[in-house]
Order: sequence, then structure tokens, then C-alpha cells
Amino acid sequence: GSVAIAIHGGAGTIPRNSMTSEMDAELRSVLKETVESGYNILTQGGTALDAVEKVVLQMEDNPLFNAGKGSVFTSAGTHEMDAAVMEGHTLRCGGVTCVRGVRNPISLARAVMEKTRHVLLCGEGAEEFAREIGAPFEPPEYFFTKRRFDQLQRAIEKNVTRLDHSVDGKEVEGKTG
Amino acid sequence: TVGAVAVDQFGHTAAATSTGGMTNKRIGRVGDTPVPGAGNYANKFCAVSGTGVGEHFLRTLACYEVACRMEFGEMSLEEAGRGSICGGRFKEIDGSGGLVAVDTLGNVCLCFNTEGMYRAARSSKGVDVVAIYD
Repeated sequence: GSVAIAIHGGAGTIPRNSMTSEMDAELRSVLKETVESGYNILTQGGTALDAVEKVVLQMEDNPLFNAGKGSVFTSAGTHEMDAAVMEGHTLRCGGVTCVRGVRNPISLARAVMEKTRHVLLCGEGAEEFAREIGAPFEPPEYFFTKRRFDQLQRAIEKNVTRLDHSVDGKEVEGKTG
Repeated sequence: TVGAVAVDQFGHTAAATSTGGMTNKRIGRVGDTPVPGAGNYANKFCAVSGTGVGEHFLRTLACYEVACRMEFGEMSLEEAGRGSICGGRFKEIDGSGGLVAVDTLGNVCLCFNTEGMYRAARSSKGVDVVAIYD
């Protein structure tokens, strides 16, 4: 059968005018490298589940993206992450939400799917489960990036919530945020 | 937000999505990512991962809608994906975001209604794409 993989690294008001050629090239290079690694898993007989977990994990480890290491800041100056995984032919799924310090939420979501009778674990319960299975944790400094911190300061000044790619673009307010 | 969807040699699909949420969000706010059907979904027809304003995905079950359009509307993956993110209920609420999807035949859909979406795809059918804007 045919194999295919597609990835995204976020959408929004990505500002064309503030994207330097260096940033553009770096992002495209990372996207290319990431999708290739997933495609290689598939062509070598790996499962779709293995492929999607691997590539999302790679992006979680890259501070360019709003997930894992590059996560944006909450209003309290902390990081809270969500992740989910779903397998089509079995309809199995697993997710974690509002977890702190977990290095790779996507692998924790997969563990929820495969090692518990539940679908979604949140907050402290999810973190306790992560410790039980030996999932790696990182200190707050690991998740700190100056770019995200500056985004938070601008959002606080304007009292808005923003998508990770918004600079001074469309605000999210009212019922939607 | 980051995400991936894939179909393997057995025709099995999977979707994975992960996010740090939104800048300056309230503590405890849950976006679409971990909610099955909203920002992440897979079944025997397709796998879908979304990105954008999570609340819009939650209110419209945008990723599940792609699968429904295929199963009940007999649409192609491309029609179903674009219909869900650029039309229907998502459009009604002025939803903002995009999604990536694959079906069991190895077709790929990368669609969004925002200014850009970081995206890439590769398939044995010859798809080889890396893009940010249109």
C-alpha cells in the first residue's frame, strides 16, 4: 500500500515582513528533515503510530515550535502543555493536558493510550502517571526561550491571548479565548 | 502547535498533536489538541491534526468533521479537509486555523484559512512538499 506523512508546525498570522531569509531557510530545513525522518520510518515498515510520535517528539525538542521545549508562556509565566495521539484502525486514543515539566507530552499521551484504561489525564494526575512510568522531566529553565518570554510581555501589556505566531496580528478575545 | 498524520503500508492511520497552548492563556485552559475529534482524530478513513485557535476546533469538532464528510458525504480527502476548515461551521464562527490530513490511499491534504501554516508532506505517490505561506 501507499505510505504518506504530513506535518504542521502551527498556523496563524505568520508575518511575512518579519520573516528573514535565514529564519525561512531554517524553518524549511527543519520541516524537511522532520518529515523525512517520519517517511523513512514508514518506508522501512514502521507503523503510522510510530511515525507520528517520532516526528512530533522531534518538533517538541526544537525550540522553534510551540510544543515541548518551545512552548509559549501562560499568564502566570509558566508552561502548560497538551498532547494527544489517536490510532485510526482501532480508534484507540490517549491524551494529556495542562502538564508541566514533562519533556515530551506526546510520548506521555501515547502511554496513556497504551498503558491505562483512560483516554485523557490532566494536570497533577497526568504528571503522577508520567513519574510512574519514568517519563523524563525537565526544569522550568529548559522551557524558557527569550522569544516566547517577549511574546508574553507584549500580550500582558495588551491584555490579550495570542496564537504562537501572532505578532501584532489578529487578537483572540471573548468567547474564543 | 505541532502535529503529524500518517498512513502506513497496512493502510492504518494515526494522528499526533502537541502544543504549549496560547501565549498569556489562563492556567488550566485546555485547547483542542488533547480532545479527540476537535484537534486530533483518526479512523478507518483518515487521520487529521489541527492547529490554530483551539476554541474554534472544540466548538466545531473540525477534525472529526473531516472524517464525517468522507464517510457520510463521500467526499475526497481534499474536499473534506477544505470543507471543514474553510467552510461549514468553522467559517460560520470565523474560525482560524489549519489542518493536515491523510487518507488510507496515501492522499494528503494541507489546508488553512490563516496567513500561513508551517507544513510539510511526503508520500510514496510522489508528494514532496515543504511550505509556510500559500
